[in-house]
Amino acid sequence: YTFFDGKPRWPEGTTELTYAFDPGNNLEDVVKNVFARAFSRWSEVTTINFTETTSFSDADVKIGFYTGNHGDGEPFDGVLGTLAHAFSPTDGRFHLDGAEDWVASGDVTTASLSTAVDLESVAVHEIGHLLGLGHTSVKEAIMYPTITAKTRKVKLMDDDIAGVQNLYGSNPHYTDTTTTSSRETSNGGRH
Amino acid sequence: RMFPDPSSIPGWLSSHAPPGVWDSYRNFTGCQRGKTYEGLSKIKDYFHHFGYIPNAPPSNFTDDFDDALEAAVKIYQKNFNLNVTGELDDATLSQIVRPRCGVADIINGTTTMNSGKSDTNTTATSSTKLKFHTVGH
Repeated sequence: YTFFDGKPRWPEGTTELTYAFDPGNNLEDVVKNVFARAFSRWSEVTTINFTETTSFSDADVKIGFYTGNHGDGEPFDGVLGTLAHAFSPTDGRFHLDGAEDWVASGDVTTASLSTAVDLESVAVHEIGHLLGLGHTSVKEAIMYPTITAKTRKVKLMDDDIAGVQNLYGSNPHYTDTTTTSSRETSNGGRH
Repeated sequence: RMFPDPSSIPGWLSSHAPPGVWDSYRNFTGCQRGKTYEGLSKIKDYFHHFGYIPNAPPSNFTDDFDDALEAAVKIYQKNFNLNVTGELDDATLSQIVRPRCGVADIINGTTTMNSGKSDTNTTATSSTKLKFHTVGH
């Protein structure tokens, strides 16, 4: 695992972060629930909990789907390519490419569309950045930079867990059940 | 586009999936150092964006397969556990065209991904994108 420059993290003593969705996206509950699940995967292993708030401007983590240039100097590029990006602590911006064919639930490996991307898989990865983790070369880890279309990869690996616990410590209720693979299911998909 | 589940994807859409934005990079398979290939500058843009070519030229990148590109390819191959050849071989291009996170891999010209040990505490130090992150706030 790696960290960002200077190892930025949320302030010492932080136990709860709020998140909100860009109201302009008008996301349905099924989509919001995906993010809730993704946040909980990190909360299970470390000391930070995430709570949804309706105040986008006041939220610690601001989630939005955008296309092309969207004001942060990092334009999205269309189908596949770059799927999402998130910023290091304590910025909190979490942007996803609105041009992707996002699948919110179900078995994405059965999707008939070759460009289908599992939303939760990408969300779990980006939350790692929001917490302060960089990319890793451990292919099975969540923080590995690439993910193929029609693939689901949501379980934190040892590398991910060790990284976030280095930053914030372990959830006292967390029991280490060695994770040998982060993929619940997968297939070759597009690539 | 957002689909609640795979079954909600319309059938007509499945047969009209557009190519990924990086799929054309496969055309550069087999390109070698010292030669010029039309459009190769786009690969350089890719490597620059993700931190593998730290310094961008004042004007656009050339289409030359130069030393900087070869060095970038080697670091990329190391980061992604590929054979380190410095060539745009099939395995490397297959990795490059995969969808990915927009956050950079390389910081200050130092590889941050492949520390050799999964439990090594490696601190990323900078990159084009991360620099943007830290300066921005």
